[in-house]
Amino acid sequence: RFFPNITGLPPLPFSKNGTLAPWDAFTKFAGCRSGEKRDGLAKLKQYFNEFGYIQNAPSNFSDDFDDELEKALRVYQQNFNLNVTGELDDQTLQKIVLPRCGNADIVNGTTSMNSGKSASFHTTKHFHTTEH
Amino acid sequence: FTFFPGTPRWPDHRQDLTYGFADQLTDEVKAVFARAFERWSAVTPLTFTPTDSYFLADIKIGFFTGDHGDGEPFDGVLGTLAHAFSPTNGRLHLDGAEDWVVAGDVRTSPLPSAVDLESVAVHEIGHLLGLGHSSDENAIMYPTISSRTRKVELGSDDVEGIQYLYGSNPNYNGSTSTTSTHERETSGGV
Repeated sequence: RFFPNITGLPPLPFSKNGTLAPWDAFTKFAGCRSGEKRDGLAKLKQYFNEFGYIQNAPSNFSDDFDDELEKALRVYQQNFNLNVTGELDDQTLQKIVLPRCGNADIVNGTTSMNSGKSASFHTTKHFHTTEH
Repeated sequence: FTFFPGTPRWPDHRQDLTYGFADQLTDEVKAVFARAFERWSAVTPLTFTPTDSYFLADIKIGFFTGDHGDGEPFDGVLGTLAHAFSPTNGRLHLDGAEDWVVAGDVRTSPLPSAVDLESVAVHEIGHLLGLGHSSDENAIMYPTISSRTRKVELGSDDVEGIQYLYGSNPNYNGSTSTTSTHERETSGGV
C-alpha cells in the first residue's frame, strides 16, 4: 500500500489483526535467562537463525533458553551496541522487535559487524580457552 | 561498514547500471527510488538509469508479499521490510504488505505502521552495491529502522564503505552527510 501523502493516511486507532508487528510477542520474554523454559522461545530462536546468529538450525527449535540462544544473544547485543548480558533484558527486546532489513547480519557464520572485530564469531570460545 | 563474504562488487565494466520495476508504479514512487539511487551515485563513480525493461535491467525492483520464490518470504506488516541481494545479482524486494509512505513527513503520520519508502530504498541499494550491515547506528546500513522514521542521508561509515569498493565520485566534496545532519528517529516505533 502506498500513501502519496500523509493526509491520505487513515486516522488512529488503526490496526491489522490486532497486532502491529510479527515480533511483538517476544516482549513477553523480558527477564528470561539461561536455564529457563518459556513457551514460544523457539520462535525467537528462529528469528536468530533467520538473521544468522544461530547456525545449523535443527528441524525444530526447543523452547529452552539454552547455551546456543545465550551465545546468539551475546553476539546480537555486541553487534547492536547493547550491554552484553546474554539475557533478554528490556533494552535488547526493544531492539529485537523493531522492523528491520531481511538480510542476515551474519552470513555463512562470519560477521564483520561489531562482534567480528575483536574475534571471529566461531572462535571466541576457543580464544578464551587458549588464554587460560 | 561491512561487506558480503568475498567482497563482491559490480565490476569496472558494469558501473553504469540500469534499474527497472516489476510493478506498474506511479511516477511519484519511481521518483523515490531515483532519489535513493542519487544518494549513492553522488559519492561514487556509479550511475543509475531507469529503464522500462525490467528483465534486461541490471537492478530489478519489485514489491512482493509472503513467499515470493526466493526462499525469503515476507511476513506482513512491519517485521521484515525488504531485502536485497549482493552484486551482481541485482534483485531488490520490498514487502508489499507494508504501509509505504512516499511523500510527506512520515514522522507525523497517524499510522503506527507507516514506513518511509526512501529510507528503506537507500538501505537496500547499499546491499545491491556490496555493503553489509553496520553496527553504526548513524549509518544507513544499520539493520533496523523504526516505523514513522525517516533516515535517508548516507553517514560517514556508509561513504567510507562504498568508496572502498568503488572509489569516489570526482565531484564528491566530502560533505554529503554527517551524523548531525541525519534525520533521526523520533518515534518509539512498535
